[in-house]
Amino acid sequence: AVPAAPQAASRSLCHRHQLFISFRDLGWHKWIIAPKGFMANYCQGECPLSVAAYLNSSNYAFMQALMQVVDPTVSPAVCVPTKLSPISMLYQDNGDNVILRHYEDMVVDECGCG
Amino acid sequence: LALGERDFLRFLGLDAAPPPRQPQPVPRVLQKIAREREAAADAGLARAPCTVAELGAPGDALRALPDRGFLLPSDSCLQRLLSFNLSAIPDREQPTAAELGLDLGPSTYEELGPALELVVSLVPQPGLRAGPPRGRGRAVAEQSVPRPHGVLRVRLQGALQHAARRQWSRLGLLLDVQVVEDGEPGRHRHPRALCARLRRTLRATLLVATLDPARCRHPARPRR
Repeated sequence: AVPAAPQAASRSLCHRHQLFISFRDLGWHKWIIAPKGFMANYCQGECPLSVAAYLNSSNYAFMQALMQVVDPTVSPAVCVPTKLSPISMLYQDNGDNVILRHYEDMVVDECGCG
Repeated sequence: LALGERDFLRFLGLDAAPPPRQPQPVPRVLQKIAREREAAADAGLARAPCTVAELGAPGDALRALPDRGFLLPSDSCLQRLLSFNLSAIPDREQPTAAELGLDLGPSTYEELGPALELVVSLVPQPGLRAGPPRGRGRAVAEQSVPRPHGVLRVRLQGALQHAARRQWSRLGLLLDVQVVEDGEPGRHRHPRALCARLRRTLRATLLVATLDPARCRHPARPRR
């Protein structure tokens, strides 16, 4: 039987949290020319059986949550990125060269149970 | 986070933090590409993974290598040895495309024309202190420029591959600029003002696209 969908989104459930990484705050602005930082975001929250079927989850996340209910020693399903997007960074290397590098999967757009 | 700095630098492909020297000027072409990519990302437009679309080649990085060469005494309008440090490209990265950008300066009504003829030749293993190259090597690009202004782009994939095969640490190119008076090839003269300006202001940058197989296992095929 499929568990009932959660009535209201709880703050403790798996969801995307905003996280802006400022290169200036980290002192990395000395070699990173652009961007000034990026919205990295992160995933955090619980993936209980009652929501594992609804929260953008993989089928395996539901199975793992189910197994965890049966056997508490099984680790629970975890909150992970389900959609990521890239960024390009412009920076300077040790030889005064300027490099534009493309990094796939750097920004968390969506989270789900996995 | 301070502990993570070394890991982050390695992630960027750097062995150590660049020393706090004068920040390098960012070539306009890289600024433009970076702005366009940022705008596309903000608009949610998807990019082909592991492709440097701007050069139509596979890759995940685009380097602007500054010219470390020098002017050569010559009867031409301008002759310059262009020298680019290829050792800045780590061994693990494969060069996939190269484009030479020659900034011919702004255009004004007084300086429209005359036309130029540019020849770029490969110089085997140039050394900065070795003096001028002996003779001209294989021509890798020849181009007529009817209205010399702005940035001229010359594709140099063959020259880069040649240098990479021979594991040269530098790419040396001989740039020879001749003036074509009245658009008639062969009637080369030396309009002093234009040539003097070019000798003073010409800037060269080599854009190199590279692919790191560890980051890009299945690069998209370049479009024809």
